[in-house]
Amino acid sequence: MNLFRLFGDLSHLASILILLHKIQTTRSCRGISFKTQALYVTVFVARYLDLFYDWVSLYNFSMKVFFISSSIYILYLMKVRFRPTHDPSIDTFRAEYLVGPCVVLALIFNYKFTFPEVLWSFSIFLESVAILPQLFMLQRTGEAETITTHYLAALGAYRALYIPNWIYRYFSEGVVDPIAVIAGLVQTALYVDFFYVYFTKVLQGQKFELPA
Amino acid sequence: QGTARAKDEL
Repeated sequence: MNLFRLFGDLSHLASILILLHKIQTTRSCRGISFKTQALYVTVFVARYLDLFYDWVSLYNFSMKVFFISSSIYILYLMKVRFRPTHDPSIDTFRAEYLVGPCVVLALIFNYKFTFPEVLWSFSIFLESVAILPQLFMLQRTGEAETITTHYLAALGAYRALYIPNWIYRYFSEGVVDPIAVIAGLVQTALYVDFFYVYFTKVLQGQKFELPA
Repeated sequence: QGTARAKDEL
C-alpha cells in the first residue's frame, strides 16, 4: 500500500459518504443519475464477490463490503425512499450501450479465461465508463448542486490517484496491470471537462453552470 | 516482473 492508493481509496469512500449526505440532508436524489448508480452496483458486485473466497486483508475486505452495501443502499434510496425526487426523463443515457461492449472487451482482454477473471475485467471496463450517464445528465441540465459536484470531484480524484500509484508500483515492484491502467486512464480522462469547470467555478465559490 | 492483475487493489 502506498499513499497514492490509500488517498485514492479514501477519496472513493468520501465520494460515497458525500452522496449519502446529499441525499439524506436534501431528502432528494435530484441531479443524480440512477443509471450510473445501478452501473456501480454491477461493477462492485462483479468485482468484489471474491471477498467470499479470496482473503487479502481486513482493509480490503471492509472496503469491498462497504462499496457493495452502500451502492445497493443508494439504489434503495433512489428507487424507494426518495423515489418521487428522481426524474427518469432526464436520465436518458442508454446504459446497455456501455454494458454490451464491456462484456465483449472482457471476453477478449482478461488475465485468464475463467469466470471470475472475465468478471473482473468486465467490472474494470464498466467502471471506467459508468459515470457517463451522470455526466450526460449534467450536460443536459447544464447545472448542478454544489454538493453533487463535490461528490463527482471526489469520485474522479479516486481513479486519478490510482495513476501515480501504478507508476509507483511499476518502479517499486516491477509489475504492471495493463487492463486496470488503460481503463483507469480512460476513466480519469472522462472527468477532464468536469474538473475544468469544478476548479474554475465551484472552487471559486460560483455555481456549477455550463455555458449555454 | 511483468504484467499481472494487482489482486490487492480495489
